[in-house]
Order: sequence, then C-alpha cells, then structure tokens
Amino acid sequence: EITKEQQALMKLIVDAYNKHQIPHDFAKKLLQEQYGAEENFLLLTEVATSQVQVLVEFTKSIPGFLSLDHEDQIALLKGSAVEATYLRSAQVLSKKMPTGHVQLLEERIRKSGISEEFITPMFSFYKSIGELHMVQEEQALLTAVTVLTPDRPYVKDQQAVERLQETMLDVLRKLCALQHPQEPQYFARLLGRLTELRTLNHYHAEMLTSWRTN
Amino acid sequence: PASNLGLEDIIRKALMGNLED
Repeated sequence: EITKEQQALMKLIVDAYNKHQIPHDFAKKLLQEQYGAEENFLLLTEVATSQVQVLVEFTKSIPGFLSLDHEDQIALLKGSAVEATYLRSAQVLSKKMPTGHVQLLEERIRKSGISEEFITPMFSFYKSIGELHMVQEEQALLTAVTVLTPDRPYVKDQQAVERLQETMLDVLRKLCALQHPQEPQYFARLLGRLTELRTLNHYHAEMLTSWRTN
Repeated sequence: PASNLGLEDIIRKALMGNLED
C-alpha cells in the first residue's frame, strides 16, 4: 500500500520529471535537419549539455536533495549524469513517436562517429528499457534512484544519500507491485537495468576518448 | 561553445541557476 505521503512524493517527482525536458528547439533540430557526421557530433554534444541541465533541474526538485552537502550534490550529479542521460534517451526512444522519428534519431546516433563497439551495447540498453514498458512514475523514480546512488566517487556523507535513495526505492518497489501484479520480478528487473547502466557508464568514458581522437 | 564546457561546470552553473551563462 502506498501511503499518502508517498503518493505526494511520487506526484512531485513525476511533475518535476515532466516539467524538465530538453528544449523544443533541440528536439526539432534533431528531427528535421539532415547533417553530416561532424554536425551530428556537435548537435549530440549540445543535446548532452542540455540534458545535464535538465537533469540538474529535475534533481533540485527531489525532496531532501538540496539539504545534502553542496559538494556531495555535485559529486552525485557528476557521477550519475551519463547514466541518467542514457536512461532518458532510452525512454525517449521507446516512446510512441510519429513514423520515422525513431529511425531518424537512431541514424543520427549511428552516424556521429561513435564506433560500433559502443553503439551495440547502447542500443541493446535502449531496447531492454523499451521492453519494460515503464509508466512515467517508474521512469521518474528510477532516475531519482540513479542520481541518489551513495557510492559515487567523492561523496562524503553516503548515509544521508542512502536515506534519500531508500525513500525512493521504497515507493518504486510498492509502485511496481501495484502496476505489475502478475510480474513479481518486475522491481528486480528495473534494478537490473541500473547495473546495465553502470556498464554503459564505463563504456562511455572509453567512447569519449575514442570519439575525441577521431 | 557548450561542447567545450566541462561536465562539472555545467552542473555547478545549473545548480546555481544561471543556465544562460
């Protein structure tokens, strides 16, 4: 059973998640104009920057986050930005979109100079997120759980972060049970995606190095 | 350009609220 307080928390987080989206202009550019590899690279870096800003705005709305030590706030965001961005992209790509949009976005990523060894795990992750058919509440809470990971580098007060993360996990666990009564493993599957995200984070660092060199 | 700004700078600026910088 989800308590009234948990329901209020969930609403707050979903509202914040929906409110903070990448600017419409970017989305439009991504879908409308044809670019070569170099322009795709530049566009994707701009979008990535915008996604980090969106992530920060969302995170500021998570109750308790701004009460954490300021440097810990930065450490958490720095440690989770890549994972949260992949998560958001996966959710965008698994949304229902007009015909051809998903293919166009995929093409843009594939033709931006990223080598195939990184593209494969990236798209495999996008696919595995799509298969979960998460509701908005689950997406928003999973993103909050990702940001509030206590063992990121340079986090000093891990216990304070853990308490916040536990609050989110508790709501998410209850929500999964309510949303997917036929699938008792659903919550565990969501947490499994977080492990997959950590692997992607590792790939991402290597990918950036090779991308810059190219 | 934004692509030359480090991740930490982007985060610090966004946390302080001056996105337009």
